[in-house]
Parts: sequence; C-alpha cells; structure tokens
Amino acid sequence: RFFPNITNIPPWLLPNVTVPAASSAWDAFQKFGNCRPGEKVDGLAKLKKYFNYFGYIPNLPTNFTDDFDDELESALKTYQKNFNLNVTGELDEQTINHLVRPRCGNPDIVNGTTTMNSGKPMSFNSSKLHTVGH
Amino acid sequence: YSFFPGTPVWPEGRRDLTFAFLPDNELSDEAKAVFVSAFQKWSTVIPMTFTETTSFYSADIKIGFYVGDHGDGEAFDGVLGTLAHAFSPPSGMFHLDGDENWVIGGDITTSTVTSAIDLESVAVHEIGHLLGLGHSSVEESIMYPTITSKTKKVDLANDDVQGIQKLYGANPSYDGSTTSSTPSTEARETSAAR
Repeated sequence: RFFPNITNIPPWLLPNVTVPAASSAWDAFQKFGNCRPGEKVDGLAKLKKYFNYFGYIPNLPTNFTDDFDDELESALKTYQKNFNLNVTGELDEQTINHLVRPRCGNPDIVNGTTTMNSGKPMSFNSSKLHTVGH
Repeated sequence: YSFFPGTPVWPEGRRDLTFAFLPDNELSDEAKAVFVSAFQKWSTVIPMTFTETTSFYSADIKIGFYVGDHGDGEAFDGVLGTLAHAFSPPSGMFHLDGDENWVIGGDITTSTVTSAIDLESVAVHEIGHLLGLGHSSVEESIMYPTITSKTKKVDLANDDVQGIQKLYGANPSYDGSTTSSTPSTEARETSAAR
C-alpha cells in the first residue's frame, strides 16, 4: 500500500489500514513485563524465536521452551548493550518498548559475532551458531 | 558502523550499478523516485553510481515488494514487525514487506495512520546493507536497526559515512555537508577517552 500524501487522507477513508501501533507482529511481548529469570511464562518461546531470528540466540536442535533461562537472559543483555539500553538482563519496560519497534529484518548478529556496539566484537560460547543467508 | 562477516563488497570493477523493480509490483513513478533519492544519499559520499534499468533479471540490484513467505527463508510478518531486508554484496537482493503502509510523500509525522512507515527511510537503510554495511548501535545513524512509525530519517550520519567510505573510499566531490551532525561511534569513543 502506497500513500503519496498520507497527511491528507482521513483515517475513515482508509479501511484496513487504520491499524493501531499495538497490533504489530510483536505486540504479544508487552505481556512479559516484569518477567524475571527462573520464571516460566506462556509465550516466552516466541520471544526466544525473535532473539534467534536476529542472531542473539544460536540455533538449537530442539524447540524453544517458555522458561526464562540463562540463554534468554544472556540474549537480553547482548540486545540491551547493542541498543544502548540499561543492561539488566530483565524484561523491563524500556527493553520491551524497544523490542516491539518495527525494524529491519536483517540480523544484528551473524554467525555468533557482532561488531554492532562500539566496534567491539562479541562472541557466543557455543559451537551452534545462528547462520542466515544474508 | 559494522560490516558483514568477511566484509563483502562490490568488486573493484563494479562501481556503476544498475537497479530494477520487480515488474509484478507495477510501481508508480512517484514510488520509484523515492528509491532514486535513497540511492543518491549513498552515491554522494562514495564513488559509485546507481542507474535504473528496465531489465529486472540482469540488474545488479533487484527491488521487490513481497508478502509473507516469498521463497528466501525470511518470510515477512504483516503490518509492522520486520519491514524489509537486503542481502550482502554482491547479491543485490532488496525485499520489502508489501503489507506495510508505505508513505512516499507528504509529512509523515502528521499522518493519521499510526502504522505509517516512511519508504525512503527504509530504502536508505537497506541500500546500506546492499553495499556491505551491517547494523550500528548509533541511534542517529541510518544503519540503526529500528525505526518508529510516522518518522522520517534519510540523512546519513557520520557513522554511516565513515563506515561506507572505509569500504569504497570517498567520492572526490563529497564535501561532507550532506550528513546529519551526529558523532560516529569511533568519534564518541575518542572523545570519551580524552
């Protein structure tokens, strides 16, 4: 859908496109607020898939669980560092608000290393690294 | 700034690239003009040119809007979420999510559509990937991975310029005046060290 001059188009003339920001693909992450390491919350597996997709969690041979485990905490810390957020390793409000933002589909971390933050490469201590075709 | 693993770039003999649009998309001239403008942001700072061709399959850079699973293993996810992706050099594949509400003109900040995404902002970012840049932690940079709806960010930051010029050198006619005045990561580190 292209809008040459969207400013002039009232929303009631745009059925199907007056989508509130909250209906994004990752809106479900909002419910993870205050979730802490060690807890098990329905849907956390989807968040792990998000981190896996963007390179923060290496590929695993099994499906992701809904456990807030060390792997998720580590991914969160790396994500928070990359985006200059407070590095808490927790799903705080600031982090969740950032996670649901629309973004480029290219991963932030390729083959387990990244130079995204401050030009300092970070590596996972795992031989099972996330690889994408890009 | 960052690069893809192995720092892939377009070969030395390929500095004048062609780009084409997926014919099935039937883009308007106005939409195509947005991409021309986005390419110019980069050609201003490096010695490369980008010229449209009508031959999609022989073009160096192939631009297409797709919905959902489009065969490259990186399915799009509907409104918002992931907006686009592009492949490292010399692939030239540039895919955008056809489900987004793309804005190609007017003042997007006053849009009444909350999920409006500025096409040129995303295009400038993805062209950075096509040329070999990865993501950056510098929030003001074009290569920062996220963009908020109803916002426009099309000017290269110092961080972007330094990264791309490391790959291809500087355009001899570049005078440094076309970028936003944001510090690069390297500059900020140097400043902090001092």
